[in-house]
Amino acid sequence: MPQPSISSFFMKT
Amino acid sequence: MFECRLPKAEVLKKTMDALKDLIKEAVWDVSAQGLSLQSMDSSHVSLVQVTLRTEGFDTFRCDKNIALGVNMDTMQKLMKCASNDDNITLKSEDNGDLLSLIFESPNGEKTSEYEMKLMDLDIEQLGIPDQEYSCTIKMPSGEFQRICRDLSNIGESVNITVVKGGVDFSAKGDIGNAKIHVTESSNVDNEKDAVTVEVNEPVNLTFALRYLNFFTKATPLSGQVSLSISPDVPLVVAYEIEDLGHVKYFLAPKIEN
Repeated sequence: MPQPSISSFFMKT
Repeated sequence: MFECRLPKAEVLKKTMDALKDLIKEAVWDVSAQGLSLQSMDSSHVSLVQVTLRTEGFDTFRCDKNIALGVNMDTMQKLMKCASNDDNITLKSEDNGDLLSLIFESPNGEKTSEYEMKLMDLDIEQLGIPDQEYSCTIKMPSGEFQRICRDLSNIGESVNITVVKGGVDFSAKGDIGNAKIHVTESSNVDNEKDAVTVEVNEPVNLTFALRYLNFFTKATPLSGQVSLSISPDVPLVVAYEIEDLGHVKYFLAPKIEN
């Protein structure tokens, strides 16, 4: 199963 | 000028142990609120966030906000030079390139001072929103560590299914399958032994055990761990550090092919 990157879930500040 | 003092080095040693396998470099942000750190692991799969609040320190002085870029391996090595019972002082000038770590034995007869070179790091920061979760599980941290370790013998991933009153942790692999069911405690004398399961709606998600096993390096910090889970958002694995703050890890669920 593919593992999404954590950065795709949170906005950059 | 930044200077803070903790009565026991042990808590900071354990905090470094909880981080150093996951992240190689990080920035400690120092403000009047305390020390905080946020970093993704090198493959950007997980995120760790640490807060150590001012109120938990013996003394805390921060004249202006500063960012202390550190090599985690180096800082952990230096922290290991402190005895658990030593009190510890961290000190840095506003525009300095050194962090002083001063360890003082409880009887005051031995003082050790180490200086660590700071690094100029540009680390991407992410905004973590406050949100409600579908399920929150609280359980003994040692039990969660054991489950993650044991299921790693079977497969690479754990499927977590939360329903009212209990949680299933299951794994599948080439050698076979495993399922561990944890039931909510009905009556517990000691709070740290309790399992509580709050369910707004049942969830069923899959996570990489490799990262959960990294997260359980924080086990010595807290008797309890909390798992906050909602569909399609990162799992939060949180360890409270008594009277001082927390270490929180975030991991996105694996997605179906």
